[in-house]
Amino acid sequence: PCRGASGGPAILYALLSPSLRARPPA
Amino acid sequence: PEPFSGGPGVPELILQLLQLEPDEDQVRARIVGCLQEPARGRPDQPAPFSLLCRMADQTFISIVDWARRCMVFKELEVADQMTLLQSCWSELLVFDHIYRQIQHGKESSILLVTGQEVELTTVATQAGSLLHSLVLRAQELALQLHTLQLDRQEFVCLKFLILFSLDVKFLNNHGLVKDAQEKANAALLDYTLCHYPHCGDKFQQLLLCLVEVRALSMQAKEYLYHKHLGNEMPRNNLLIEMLQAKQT
Repeated sequence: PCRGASGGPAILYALLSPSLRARPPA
Repeated sequence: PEPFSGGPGVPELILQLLQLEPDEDQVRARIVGCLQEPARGRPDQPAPFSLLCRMADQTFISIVDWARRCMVFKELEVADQMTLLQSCWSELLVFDHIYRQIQHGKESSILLVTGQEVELTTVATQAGSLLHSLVLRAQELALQLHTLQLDRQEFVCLKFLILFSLDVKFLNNHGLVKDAQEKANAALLDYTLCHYPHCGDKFQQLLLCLVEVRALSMQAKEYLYHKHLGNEMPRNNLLIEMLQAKQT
């Protein structure tokens, strides 16, 4: 499964990553 | 509600945390809106358990939003932020639920983040024994904290302590996190001594309650895993993703 940069959950990474914050998950 | 209860004897850290507290009405409105949105692949009338899962997901998203605005946390690199949240996400959710029950102030029912009130008799008959026992254990802890007269200032400080409770050896930025832990502990001790001098061990009692929050969160994770193994969790569930992520 897709994971965040540090091996963590992808959705959490999307919520925290400055470059992805503009697109929060539904 | 006492949104910004400052005044003498409230440490600066706690005053800042009070300012960062999300508005409960706005959180409720956002989550209710999310739950009402139709989505592809979901039935028009989702099962109550599926709704509860999405409610928990959305509550966690609000918690992440709070953490992102928190001092110290917002200074950390994303890798450390993820490590911290991966270690305490279930405790923050449990503590959020418990504080809502303290404010709700009823032993016979629980208040959901959406504002809905659910009678414990309904939980007993419809939720299954595992979830029922979890709810009852949370009610006991809420009662214990109510008896201890947990106030909003202590709540925000404890929440901050939960966020930074991980041993710094698992983080890249040891110094910043260690400093946050020490400042939050000192602020809570100062605040309790100043505002509850008749209750000399309130600080220790509150920290003991965090041990129970952790135990309860472990039980909640076991419950989630049990539902996951039984294929009862909705797809793309954030909490299951958190559960399966590599733990420190």
